[in-house]
Amino acid sequence: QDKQFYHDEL
Amino acid sequence: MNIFRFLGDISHLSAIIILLLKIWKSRSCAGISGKSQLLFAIVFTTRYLDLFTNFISFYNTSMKVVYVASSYATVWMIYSKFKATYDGNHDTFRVEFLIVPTAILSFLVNHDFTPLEILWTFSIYLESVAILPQLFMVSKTGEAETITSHYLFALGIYRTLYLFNWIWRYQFEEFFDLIAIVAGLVQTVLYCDFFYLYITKVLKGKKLSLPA
Repeated sequence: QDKQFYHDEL
Repeated sequence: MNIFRFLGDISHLSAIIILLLKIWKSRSCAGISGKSQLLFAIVFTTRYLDLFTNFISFYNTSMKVVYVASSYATVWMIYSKFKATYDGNHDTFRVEFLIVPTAILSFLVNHDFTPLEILWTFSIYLESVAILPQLFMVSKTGEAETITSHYLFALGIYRTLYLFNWIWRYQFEEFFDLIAIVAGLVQTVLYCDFFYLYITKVLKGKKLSLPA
């Protein structure tokens, strides 16, 4: 998945 | 993960725990804005809808569960369990002036026009102004309990630390999310006045009192 849309932050 | 983001999460978690304990132990939510806590519950709900569909790490999932559960527990204590101690007369900020503009903006400025992404964007924008009812209430009552000012300080520092996290991630991961950064800047700026009072007063053992 595109990193941008991959919200890995809380 | 980097130290700034980790410290930011710890600061955020401690703010949430401080507030929960303050209300539960003192069995009172005097001086606490129920509206801000409602907004935080909305922020976590709209941001963590991917809780079950998008596993990132045990840490990420467990923190999300704790944030959502504790924000609902706080709202429940304010509006139900200890509602007799809720100071509604001073908690008068018009939250519709926060929800409507942020909702519209999330439709106009986002990374991807999909329901999940728009809700995530809305939660980011809303979080940046969610503390306003609480700060407004403190300015209206002219003071805040010391424990409440510790809560506000921890909450304000969390997003300030996230700003450093984004600098770090831009530097070392070429990652940056302009929406989160701009909203985080706005959020941190809103605390500046409080930070000044906290550092000049509360840390000197005085009570936090705003020039009414």
